[in-house]
Amino acid sequence: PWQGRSIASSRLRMLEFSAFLEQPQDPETFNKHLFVHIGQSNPTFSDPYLEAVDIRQIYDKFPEKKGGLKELFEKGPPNAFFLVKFWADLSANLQDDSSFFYGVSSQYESSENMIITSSTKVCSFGKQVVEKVETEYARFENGRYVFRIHRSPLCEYMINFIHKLKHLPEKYMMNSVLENFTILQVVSNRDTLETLLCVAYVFEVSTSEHGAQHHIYRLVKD
Amino acid sequence: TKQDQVPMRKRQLPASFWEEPRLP
Repeated sequence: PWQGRSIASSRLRMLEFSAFLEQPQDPETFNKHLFVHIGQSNPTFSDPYLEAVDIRQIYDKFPEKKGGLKELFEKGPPNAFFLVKFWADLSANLQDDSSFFYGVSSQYESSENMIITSSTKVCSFGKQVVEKVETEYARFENGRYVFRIHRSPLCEYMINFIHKLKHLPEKYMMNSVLENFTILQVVSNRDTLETLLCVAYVFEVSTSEHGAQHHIYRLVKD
Repeated sequence: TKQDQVPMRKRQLPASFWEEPRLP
């Protein structure tokens, strides 16, 4: 049931995704602030399918040359492509403190035992500015293979970007900057190079008192 | 007009794209 209703292709399903800041309160406790978060969901057949977005509407927000979003989508499979609109929670009090930890954690599951590679490209005006590539091995748990990218440190570029964004006096200014800031994550099978999941992330700043929010869309080409 | 000169607000995106969920 999760196919078409959550971030899942026929080969790999995203279980959880978060970018966070951990601030030590005292030697034994941490305060964890979530900038963005996709929690575990268990859709059923009675849930509606995700809304669709025509991928051509966002091509220019992501790398367009060789290996870009267009080429990736043409290679397929088409059911592996998603768009996530995040409303990021920037309400945390950020200070320059070396005891702070900025990280990203994500989890995936599959019925197949394989080695996955996750490429995360941060883009400014559609051009890649930094890329992180991570390789993860499967762990067999409860009848399926689970992949965990646990507490991957956020790069300097992203930490500086968040700090600069926070310093802008008005939310509309932050959103104006974020209009040209995107992230493209491609998870592939390390050995066969098949695309397992491709998630395009776009952002606004949350105005909610309930923290980070998101909408997920299927990317299609009509 | 090149697509990269078109603001997101003027593109064909679902209405929900501009509606922040209010879930706790």
